[in-house]
Amino acid sequence: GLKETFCAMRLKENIGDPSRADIFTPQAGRISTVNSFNLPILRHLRLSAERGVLYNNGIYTPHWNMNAHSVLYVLRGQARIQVVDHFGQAFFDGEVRQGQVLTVPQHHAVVKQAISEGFEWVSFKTNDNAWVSPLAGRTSVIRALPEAVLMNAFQISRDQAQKLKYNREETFLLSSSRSSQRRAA
Amino acid sequence: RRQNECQFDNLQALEPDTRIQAEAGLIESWNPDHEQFQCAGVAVVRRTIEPNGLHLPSYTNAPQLIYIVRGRGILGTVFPGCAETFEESQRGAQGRRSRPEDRHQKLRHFREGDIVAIPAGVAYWTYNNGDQQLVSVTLLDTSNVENQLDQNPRRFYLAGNPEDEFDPEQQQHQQYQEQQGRDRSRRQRSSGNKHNIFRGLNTRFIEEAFNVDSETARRIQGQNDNRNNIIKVKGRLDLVSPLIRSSQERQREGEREETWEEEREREQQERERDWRRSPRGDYNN
Repeated sequence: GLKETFCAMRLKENIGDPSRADIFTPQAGRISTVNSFNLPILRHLRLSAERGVLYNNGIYTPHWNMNAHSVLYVLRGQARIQVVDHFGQAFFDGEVRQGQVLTVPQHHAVVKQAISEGFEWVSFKTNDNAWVSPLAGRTSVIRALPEAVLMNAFQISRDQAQKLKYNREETFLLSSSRSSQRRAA
Repeated sequence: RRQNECQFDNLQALEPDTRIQAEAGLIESWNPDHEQFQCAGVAVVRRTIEPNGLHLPSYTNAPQLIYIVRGRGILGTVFPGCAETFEESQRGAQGRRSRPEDRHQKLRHFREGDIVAIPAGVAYWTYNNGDQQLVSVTLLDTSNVENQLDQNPRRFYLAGNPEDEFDPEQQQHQQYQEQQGRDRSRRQRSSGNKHNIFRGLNTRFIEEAFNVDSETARRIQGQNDNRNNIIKVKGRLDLVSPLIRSSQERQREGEREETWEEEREREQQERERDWRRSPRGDYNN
């Protein structure tokens, strides 16, 4: 069965092509993912990858990797990245630039903002079907919580809780503080 | 699991080592560094939630099995990408499109004797909606393949200003504090080691990510919040939930509130009645 299983197996998948993006926001950036669904050999390797592009001042909203570590290699540009541990402390808060590698451990919250020339990266993930859990946006944990839980947990009003849940839809967004520098997609 | 971690001479029955008193409950944990737990690759926590207490949303680095020792409550889990299927109907004028009052992911009611399974990295919260203490024992399988970090149990809180239930230094602090007879809340503020995960992010990032004002962002970060891991809910937790809703409706009709057993019995009777009504002995579409 080796011949049938491995010999003719597809070994490559292009994730650099912008038209192949899985998540895309014209103003802020995109992500393409390769996992065991679109490249089955990754099931054996138990690995996957994502290729991301953030335009200038674009923010990839806070999220955590549920079932994998993420080892990020900077392809181009610079970004400010914060990684938060279970103590609620930023155990990485700094800038990364082209050629550098940053490891984001499983379950640790991370946020990225592109600076100056935008930011491009590739992340290697230690699970063939890596899941991300967003903290903000349409599919976020905050959106899925009842308003009453948010009100009590954060000591906020119902109006504030509603804004918290519904004010933001996107995974990628452009920083409002410097929106004049918006780039075309 | 490495075999040499299981080479010890005798076994002991262990009492909890760490005790965290919160606004509406108590968290007791066994030192995960104990050789027995290292051997088994697990950590154990006992949690007591007072009536109307809410254990703040959190997730862990390992899968959990929770056994409900006493009481009842509501469990809310958050699976990324799943729909918010518990939805309050719109209250706007007829024909006018307005946002639903609230919608969130499925809630589950649990009671004494239940085993609850929570996957690694899945955020959840629990609420004691009963009239007695809710006591549960949780096992975290830190050696599970789903945990790619080390074997140290970690809980990531999404709200509040909680203490670390697995921190061995916590116990030392606690003992020291008891010896010194100092106010515990003072130590909490002064230690400043444990916060929710939003606290580690720049406040501006939170404002941008949620499109909220700076005051809301600071509250999300749990600044000046000393209620700890389990908080007392103001009034009652107003949730979109079939059981709670029907209970409220019955209250509106002037009936007394049912006990858990009465509620279950009534539901069973309603199911049997529906069954009998159906001509084919099945539910109608």
